[in-house]
Amino acid sequence: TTHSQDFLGLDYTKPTGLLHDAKYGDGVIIGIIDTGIWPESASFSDDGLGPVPSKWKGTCQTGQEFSSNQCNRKIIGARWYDKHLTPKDLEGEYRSARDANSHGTHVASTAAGALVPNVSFHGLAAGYARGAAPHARLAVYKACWGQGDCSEAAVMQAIDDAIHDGVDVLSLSLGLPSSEYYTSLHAVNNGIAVVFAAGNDGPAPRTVTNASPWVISVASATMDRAFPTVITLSNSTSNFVGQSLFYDTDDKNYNCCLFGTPETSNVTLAAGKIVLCNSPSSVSLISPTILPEAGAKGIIFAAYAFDILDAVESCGSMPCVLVDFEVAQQIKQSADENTALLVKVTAAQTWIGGEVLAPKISAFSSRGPSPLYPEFLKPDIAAPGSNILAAVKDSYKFKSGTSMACPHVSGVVALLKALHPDWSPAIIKSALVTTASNEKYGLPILADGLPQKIADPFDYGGGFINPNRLVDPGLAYDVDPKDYIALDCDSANSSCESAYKNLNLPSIAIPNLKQPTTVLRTVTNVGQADAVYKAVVQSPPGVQILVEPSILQFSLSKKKQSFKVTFSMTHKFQGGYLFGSLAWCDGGAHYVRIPIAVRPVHSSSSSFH
Amino acid sequence: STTKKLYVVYLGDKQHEDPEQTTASHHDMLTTILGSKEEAHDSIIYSYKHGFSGFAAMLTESQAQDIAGSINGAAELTPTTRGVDLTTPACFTASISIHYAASYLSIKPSSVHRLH
Repeated sequence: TTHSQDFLGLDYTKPTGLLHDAKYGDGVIIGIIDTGIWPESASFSDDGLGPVPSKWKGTCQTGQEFSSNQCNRKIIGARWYDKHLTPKDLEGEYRSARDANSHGTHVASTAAGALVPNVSFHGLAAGYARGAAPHARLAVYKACWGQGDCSEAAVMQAIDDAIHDGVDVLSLSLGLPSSEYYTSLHAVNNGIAVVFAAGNDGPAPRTVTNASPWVISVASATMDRAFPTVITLSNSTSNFVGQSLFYDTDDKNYNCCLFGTPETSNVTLAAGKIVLCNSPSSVSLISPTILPEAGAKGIIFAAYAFDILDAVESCGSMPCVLVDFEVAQQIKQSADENTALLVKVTAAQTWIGGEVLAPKISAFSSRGPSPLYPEFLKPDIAAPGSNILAAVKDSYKFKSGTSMACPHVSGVVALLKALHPDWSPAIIKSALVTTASNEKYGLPILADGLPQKIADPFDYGGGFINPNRLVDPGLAYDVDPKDYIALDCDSANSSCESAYKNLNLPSIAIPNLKQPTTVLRTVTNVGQADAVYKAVVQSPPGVQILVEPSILQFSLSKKKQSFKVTFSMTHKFQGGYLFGSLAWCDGGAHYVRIPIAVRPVHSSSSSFH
Repeated sequence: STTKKLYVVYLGDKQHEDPEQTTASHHDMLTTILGSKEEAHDSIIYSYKHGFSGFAAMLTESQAQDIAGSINGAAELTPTTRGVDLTTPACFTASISIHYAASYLSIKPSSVHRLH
């Protein structure tokens, strides 16, 4: 967070923009359902904050090493749920809201941490740490324990308590494939915006979780920050550059190299050497513990993405460097030619902006469509979730995951709530999706994975979150909560199909386009009363889209307008998803864009699907 | 089997404005199934009473089946329990259609979710 909030455009000192206009989120309560909190962290100082919002009806539950005076005007409430646990589950834990794991503290400080100067990880990523909504208040619900097990029963109790307590935003960085928190709808019905992490099972498709249509599902992205680490070979004048969190400034030469994977290397040969590893398919699987124990002096990983550098944080003062495959090959070639080759690794530096193409969707971020509900396009939005430096106990450490992306969005939602307290959770979600970015510097946003590609709506929904455009989205796709109840229908029934496809979401997904299909949507003018919008369609290849009417005229007395979108195939396609978009443009600042995903199906035979 | 595990019972919208009344209704329901107030009191772990109605309780499989039967008259069970042994592995749930459960009464084993 020493850079992520700036990367989002939340400039702390700028006298305009969402952060300033929303008074830094003051008065808004963010509920965090996680592993608890470390109350002494500087990120949870309440200096400069006014009284606890009068709507707060929660409590500060005392417990082991957590007294009631550890709540303050920042941490306004804390509850914990241990009734389902056995004594064994509680080993190494605090029977209180105190965070033994550190995940909850990291997440809470990312959403609503106070401004903390001089934060870094051994000098890396130095700056001011802060949450997206630094004056928002925190309500802590500890439902996850130990290594991060969150009992569904406890999470439901936390949701129920949060509804009672009067939170405005609920942030949940947890989940399970093929499992949804339906009870979160009750929170939404009470006006609470619910934000979920989309999961870390990417880059494979159909892995997105927490995909209920009433929640905001968050994908992870990188930001324009890198930690270049120079590798010098003794037989070469040229340097190679990788990335690491290596911070030892004593330049040392190491013997190079043993080759293999962390699992297959003959560890007995690793002593005293740098080990050059082909990383597993996901760098998250790297477990750099065996090789240091065997006496290895360092590890160079060939990796296809650098979006989980904290996976090698445990290397400590031993150099663990991620390089691309080309660099790895060149090092291997040099080592093959010179068995006495020495390697020098220089401490990592921090690069910010300009030199790094960003954002990119993180390789680990779960991808759509939802295996349970392909009728609803998920995830909804992307935010920074790779290599985030945030509070861990009394210190600051890197973590990566959609867990880290989720609280960035929760914080931004809190800012929006402060500015527009009357906006429904559906309008807030609509504003997030329709104003999101799809490009930077005129280049499309990319998605890390195998291979890297241009990102599509199943990677990032509407795109990368753009807080300053959120302030004034122009139009919004609102949803009457009763329409969610209508989804509770028999899928064989045609009225059910209608309820699914016409649910007024800021996206359109048609998982089986067999014949011309019409979808209904309604937009509400939340901007200037007299406005005229024109449809701008980007059709998926081979699919024709007709919008009727194609011009929407709003006035003081006509704030809502409905329109039809008809999809038909121009060619006989079979199988994969195709992507497009529909935008309503007023010729000025408003470009209200929603993503479209269509899967044309020519044959009804499932074998062709 | 007499082995107990944690089940989540979801009873939809709360029927009472007073949360204590909602909790009392959960105890009544469990007392009917388990046969005694004491056993109901000992079994119940969490009571959902503010935003919605339901509870989490330590139950045997047959007690869970009895609760499934008692709420089956009001609405269908969720796919997790519909026609499926309550001990069915989680992988089964992915292969069957799921309904939105906003107004859907259900009982299912409490699953363990992970941090992301």
